[in-house]
Amino acid sequence: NDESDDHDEL
Amino acid sequence: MNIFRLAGDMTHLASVLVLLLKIHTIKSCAGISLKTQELYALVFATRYLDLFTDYISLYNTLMKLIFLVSSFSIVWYIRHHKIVRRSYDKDQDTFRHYFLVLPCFLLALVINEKFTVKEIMWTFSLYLEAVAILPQLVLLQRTRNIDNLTGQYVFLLGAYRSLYILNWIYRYFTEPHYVHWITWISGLVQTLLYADFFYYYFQSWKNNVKLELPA
Repeated sequence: NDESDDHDEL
Repeated sequence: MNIFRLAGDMTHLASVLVLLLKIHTIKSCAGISLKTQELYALVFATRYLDLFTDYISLYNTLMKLIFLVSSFSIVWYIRHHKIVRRSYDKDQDTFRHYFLVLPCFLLALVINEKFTVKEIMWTFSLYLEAVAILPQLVLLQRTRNIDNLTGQYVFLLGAYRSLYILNWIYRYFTEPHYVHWITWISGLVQTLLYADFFYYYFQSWKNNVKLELPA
């Protein structure tokens, strides 16, 4: 799932 | 975005603003470890490489800019400001923080989610953030007398990490795909480093005595 590579947390 | 993460980001922002306020108003950085501030500047510089490439949200971009500008300006103040630099106690702030950078980088090369430059730098920033507070905690142990603003600064940093752990627990239960062991373990290690400081902070607050850490 591509969710893992874009780190949406600061 | 959930309430724990928003509260965590706001607490983190408050910790940086408390520090900037302290340095800017009383023109002093007594009790503050420059080494920890340099490590934080490096953490943000290596974590926010995607600042201009991946747009996530206005909030995300804005906060990244604030953290970058504030962390680098704190380092600038302590190193170059003609008045503030005089209050920097370099004889006490002796933690060899460069010894933290290399192991974190090597660990990031070995344990990461994806072997790409961006991912390795991001993982490096996670590991480095976990240990970045060490020079500051060592300095607090040495100087013993902790002034209120410095105590509040470290307290807010610990609170931000604790709120982030609640955020991860919340996301784990609400987002099926959300599994980031590396983030969780390094975040947990970082929060545990604050545990003993928290203990003494609450003791001093409860007994209404000046915060002192045991030598």
